[in-house]
Amino acid sequence: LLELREIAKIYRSGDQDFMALHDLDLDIERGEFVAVTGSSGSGKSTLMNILGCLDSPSRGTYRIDGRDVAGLSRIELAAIRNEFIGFVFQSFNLLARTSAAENVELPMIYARVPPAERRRRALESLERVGLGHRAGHHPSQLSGGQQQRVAIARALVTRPPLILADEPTGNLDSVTSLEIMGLLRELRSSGITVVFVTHERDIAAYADRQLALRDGAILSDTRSAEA
Amino acid sequence: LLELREIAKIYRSGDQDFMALHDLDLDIERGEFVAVTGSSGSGKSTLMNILGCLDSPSRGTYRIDGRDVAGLSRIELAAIRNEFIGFVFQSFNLLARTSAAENVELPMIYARVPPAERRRRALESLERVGLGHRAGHHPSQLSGGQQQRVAIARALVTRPPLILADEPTGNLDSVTSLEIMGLLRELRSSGITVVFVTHERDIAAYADRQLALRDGAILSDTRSAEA
Ligand SMILES: Nc1ncnc2c1ncn2[C@@H]1O[C@H](COP(=O)(O)OP(=O)(O)OP(=O)(O)O)[C@@H](O)[C@H]1O
Ligand SMILES: Nc1ncnc2c1ncn2[C@@H]1O[C@H](COP(=O)(O)OP(=O)(O)OP(=O)(O)O)[C@@H](O)[C@H]1O
Ligand SMILES: [Mg+2]
Ligand SMILES: [Mg+2]
Repeated sequence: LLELREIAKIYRSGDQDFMALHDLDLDIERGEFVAVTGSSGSGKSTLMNILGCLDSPSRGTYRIDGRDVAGLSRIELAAIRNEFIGFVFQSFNLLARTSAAENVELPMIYARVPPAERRRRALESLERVGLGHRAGHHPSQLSGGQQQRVAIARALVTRPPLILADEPTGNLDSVTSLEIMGLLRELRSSGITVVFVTHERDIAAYADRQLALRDGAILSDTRSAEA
Repeated sequence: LLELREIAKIYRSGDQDFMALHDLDLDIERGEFVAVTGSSGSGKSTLMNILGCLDSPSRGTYRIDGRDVAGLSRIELAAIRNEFIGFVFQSFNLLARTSAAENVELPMIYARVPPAERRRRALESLERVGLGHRAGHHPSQLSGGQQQRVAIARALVTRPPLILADEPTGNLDSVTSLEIMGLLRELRSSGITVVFVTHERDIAAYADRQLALRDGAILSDTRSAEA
């Protein structure tokens, strides 16, 4: 489904070049449940941004379902993101001036879902992350972990074929984290592909494949036995 | 050092009142190293904001070193925050348009530290969190965990008597988290009081006292034996 070949990402700041990813080859099949681990600054978010078509590599090719994304226009990339990918950002990226429910409705507006159905599905998605009672609150009226869960609810609401979650449990207590991981695992049993970044070992253990990054390269790629 | 008596915090949104903290009594002595745990939405950040004089309780009294903060003017409260408290926010709150080093210099500007010394101490503080090589970067050029560490470096740079850290390791891998906790523990051996929120059990274990919150109240208050 997702194919990265010889991917490199170089950030240029003034006179210094920094190589955030280098010589990265990666294949992810449909329905896989992959954890990405690695120390702070090792390139995890950079990799996720490339997988999510939010950023383009400096070198190498990225194919989604056989299609090279380098050739696509900005409009085509936006369409891929809206129709195909649900993204949970490391810093949530919620709209500050709208409620939790309205934030969750956003991907459905692109998909031209009618208002009444949008509302119903947004509330349903919020309930699944334990926030049905907070639907009307704005982000500033929510705790850190609640904001994180609104971001998760938003990424899941259109049931996209690919979910990319960057540290989805970083602000959540253990019980809530396990509920979220259970929710992601449930989705995956309906054929959805899930790639998530985490720095917690017991959260990474939910995946059936673990990619460890170090200094912008894949250090190890381990498939676990049937759990 | 810190004394909370019958603290309550009520958020009013429209017709609904929500009690984020209720009937909270708490004493924290100088030099203590306290972990605050609890599920998402249980009131941890609300408690930290009251301890840090960033928010006032709806009911009850809060005394710092015997002094009731309710009676203080906004200027006096700002002085207490600048001279006495180092705060690491759950969402970092870095200035986007200035470099990491300039962000870390900020508390020293209030303290009227001369420019050359400010620069030197900012770089030193960044090195202690492993970011000496990122001093010139702006927050958007830093990974999530790097931004978190800049926020930590900023809170520590004036060696304030009280450090309040809300999820300081939420975006950090295990190795970096342990380095940060080691750093906090080191500070505390020089008499600094540290209160930190975490949802990770092995991070909470660094403290010699653990406060568990539930639904806005203290569920348990455990002191560990000499570790
Ligand atoms: N301005 C506000 N208006 C209404 N409710 C609020 C407001 N700010 C916070 N709350 C509510 O108060 C409760 C406690 O929030 P708080 O941020 O203290 O939780 P927390 O324990 O820090 O959670 P987390 O672990 O998710 O960061 C939450 O249920 C939240 O929805
Ligand atoms: N715009 C940029 N300019 C320069 N360097 C950058 C830029 N964005 C990221 N970097 C650098 O690229 C490296 C990788 O960043 P990335 O965000 O992918 O790390 P990460 O693995 O997600 O880390 P974390 O666990 O802390 O979130 C970091 O060292 C960071 O400083
Ligand atoms: Mg990251
Ligand atoms: Mg919080």
